[in-house]
Amino acid sequence: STVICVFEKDSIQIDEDLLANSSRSLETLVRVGTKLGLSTRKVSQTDLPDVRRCALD
Amino acid sequence: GNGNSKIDSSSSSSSSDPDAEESRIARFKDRVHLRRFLRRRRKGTTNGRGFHSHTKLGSVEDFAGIAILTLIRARMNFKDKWLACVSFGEQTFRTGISDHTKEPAWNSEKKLLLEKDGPHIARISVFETNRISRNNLVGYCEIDLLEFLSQDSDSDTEELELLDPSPPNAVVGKISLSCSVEDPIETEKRFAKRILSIVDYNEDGELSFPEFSDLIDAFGNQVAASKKEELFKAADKNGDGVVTLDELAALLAAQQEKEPLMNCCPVCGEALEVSDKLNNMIHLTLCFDEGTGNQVMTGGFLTDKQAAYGWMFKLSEWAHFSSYDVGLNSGSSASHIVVYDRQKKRLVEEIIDGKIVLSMRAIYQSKVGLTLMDKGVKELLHSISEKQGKRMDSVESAKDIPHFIESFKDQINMNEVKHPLEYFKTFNEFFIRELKPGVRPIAHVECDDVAVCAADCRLMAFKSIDDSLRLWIKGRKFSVQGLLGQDISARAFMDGSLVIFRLAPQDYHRFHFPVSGFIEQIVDIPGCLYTVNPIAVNSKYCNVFTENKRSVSIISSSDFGKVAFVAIGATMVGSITFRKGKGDYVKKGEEFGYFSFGG
Repeated sequence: STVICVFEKDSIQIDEDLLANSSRSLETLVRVGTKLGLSTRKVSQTDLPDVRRCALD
Repeated sequence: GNGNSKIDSSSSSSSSDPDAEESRIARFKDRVHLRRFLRRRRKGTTNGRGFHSHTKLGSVEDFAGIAILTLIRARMNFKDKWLACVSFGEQTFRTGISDHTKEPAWNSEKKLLLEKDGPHIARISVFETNRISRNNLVGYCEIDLLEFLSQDSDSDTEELELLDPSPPNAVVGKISLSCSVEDPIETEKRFAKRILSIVDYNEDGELSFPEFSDLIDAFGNQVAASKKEELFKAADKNGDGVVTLDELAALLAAQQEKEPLMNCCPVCGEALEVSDKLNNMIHLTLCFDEGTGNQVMTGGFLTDKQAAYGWMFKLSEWAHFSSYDVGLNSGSSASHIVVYDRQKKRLVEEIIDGKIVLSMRAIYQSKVGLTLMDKGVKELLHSISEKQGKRMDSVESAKDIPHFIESFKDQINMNEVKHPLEYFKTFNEFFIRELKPGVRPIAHVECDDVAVCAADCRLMAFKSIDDSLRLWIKGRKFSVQGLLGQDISARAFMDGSLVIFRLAPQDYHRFHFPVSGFIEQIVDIPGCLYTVNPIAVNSKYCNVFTENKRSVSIISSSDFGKVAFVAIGATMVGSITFRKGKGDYVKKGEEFGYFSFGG
């Protein structure tokens, strides 16, 4: 049996290790609940600079 | 299948054809030594039906066919561990690695298709390999197989010089090899045996008439029932209602010579020309070989340079390294599925239960071209799965549980299972076993913007649908719309990301939500119960994801938008049960449902 999940375009940033193995046609053994990826919304938030570390010159 | 592997054996009469005369094939045909072939036959070294199991090319009609190239041994100038590659056409195959020696012995054989205007020069490369140096090309040679096969020699074996790849190309060793043409009758017999084995469910090597009859019907054969009975009775000499595979295969092969039983290739579905037996046999044999990975040498590389990379060798030792367009040949090593264990960070070999292997083989060998076949096969698969489901729901099936656990002792951790073994009254109950709370922690459980894996499984993930098609899903008819069915619009998912969670028999068979959100809808789509093994997924003739029975759910998530969750049933495990329904709000990691044995 198989489950396939399809996400909308650019809605998820799948973990790099999973993508890398798949690009080599190698399946990755994973367990329920382990991380699959981040919402791209989350990614864009982490890309923002940490304002607490910002200073005016 | 090898739908493109058409071979024109009629070209044998082309001596008056100017094009053919100019061709190398035509020149070759002039050199074919029929006398030698006949002489060998007269010597009596035959298999009892007037043919050698393996022969040299004997007549002009035989020039197209399957050549069996065997790399026997080499004599090198120094000691090392050695392996050899054969590059032929677009593919490269390799032997195993020898002991540390000056005289490596491989005895590896590979079937190669010799066809008109096709490749006929094989390049053989010998590599040294050890822990210090990566695989270094030490020597190579090239052999024209057509010339080799037409030589007037009593020996099938030849020793060739291996040349240093760097100038001045000194001789660095010698390699012994043999090449012969596979006997058509033998090929046919083996082929018939393979087909018959599909319905030999218990692998006892015997078939009953109903099984034999079902198979012929399932393959869409138009032979009258009386013909089937006649064939079967001829093989069943003691009249006990069962015959051995060997007996029936021999009879079928002989029958096929007189009056072909198969009108189309049961693997790829391509129509077979009644008058073109040679082509048909080659086609059928290669289709099957493509499917079973039944050959000694491993394949999958495009070039010998590519094969020189050590990591590729390591991977291909067990894994099916799928190159573009070569996927099925390499992916077809059915019993050697390797996955990368994310937790342990290493490659592990997947063990498959014998019963499942049997069903996989049954499905796979006939399945690759099922889309073009009689619907009887689909019914047969459903019937098998339903029967298996009933059996697995019976109290007697519980006795299989200990054996199943023993078979997968490294992969089933009973300490994680919620209930003790005595709790499970049927095999199916054990199959859908629950796990203890907490043994599968949910990553970032409070953060809904982190998606999690939906099952204990072998996972493939692709950033885009295009990537998934390029690298993994080879079915020609695959599309997102096809996957989701006609009742759900695929527009939101066009060029989206796709993740495949493949559950192996030993896995925990409950599936969970990858994201939090509302279940917008669940749509059941009836369909077949083909295997979802990578072998099938990698095949351009299989469209398991769009033809199998499945249930499509749409989860509406605030962090990921819409997520299509498609639960796909497979051979034997065709029953899909949900524990949540339309309109429910679900949390990521929560159980959604389970797969169980049944149709």
